Amino acid sequence: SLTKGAVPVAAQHDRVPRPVGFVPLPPSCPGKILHFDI
Amino acid sequence: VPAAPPAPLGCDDPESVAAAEAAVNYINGHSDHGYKFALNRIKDIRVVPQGPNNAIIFLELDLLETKCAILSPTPLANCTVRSFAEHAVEGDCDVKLQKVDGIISVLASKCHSHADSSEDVHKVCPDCPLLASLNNTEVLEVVSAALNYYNRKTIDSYLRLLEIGRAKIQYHPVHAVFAEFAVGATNCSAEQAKANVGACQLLPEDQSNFGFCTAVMVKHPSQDLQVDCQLYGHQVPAPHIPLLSRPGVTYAHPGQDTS
Repeated sequence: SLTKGAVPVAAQHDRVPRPVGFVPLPPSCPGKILHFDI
Repeated sequence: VPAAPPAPLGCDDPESVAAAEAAVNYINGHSDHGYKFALNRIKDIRVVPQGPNNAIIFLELDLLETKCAILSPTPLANCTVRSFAEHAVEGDCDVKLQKVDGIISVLASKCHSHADSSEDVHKVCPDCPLLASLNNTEVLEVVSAALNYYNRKTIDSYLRLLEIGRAKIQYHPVHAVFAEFAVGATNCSAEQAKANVGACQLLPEDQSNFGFCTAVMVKHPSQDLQVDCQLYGHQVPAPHIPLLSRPGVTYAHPGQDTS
């Protein structure tokens, strides 16, 4: 019978680390408003 | 390893702005009603590669109406965008373009324009006059009175109405009607028109001379009418492909006097 193996806590931190200084890109659309928003 | 697909274009990237400018020039160049529109915002852009140096671009644009009539020779860059308090009109456009070897061309364009809501305008400016329907009786009366008044005073060509561009009615602190309308010069002088106005026809396209008038009629407490018309002089006529459908607007047939 299959039992769900408990993932050792330490391993959870083995995921690919984000590079230092990673900044998610701002959404590229919609663009900036040039006059005013209606 | 296959080359990674190019990063998706951002809406403010120079390439997107160039495509949007091409689209706005196309829209203004292929309309002969109303006013020129200026870019307010690139809402979305999608690029579909078609092969080396060949891509289809889909743009979603927010435009804003300017104060320049569509037939005005004023460059778009010099056209002031109508402010919020003047009851702005927005254009929503979907445009399909193609870019081949760096050259952008418009394949198709569909636009819809709509005025800002009265509530929004009054939030910013409680007493600002609001846009009126262009077949409002008061508006038609003011346009007719203004054009007749101008034709009686002018020593130049007799002018006929092409279309009413916009009109607003104010009730406080005075009751006033503001109207803007496009006109065309006819083959009559004002004197000849007095004798037989039915014979006065708009000049043929190769001699056309369009213009634009603004009129203000204060109706209360005392009646006062001010009219100002500017003729553009002869220019190459715009192609007749009206694109910006203008909701709730009726256009007088060229040369038809308002009555």
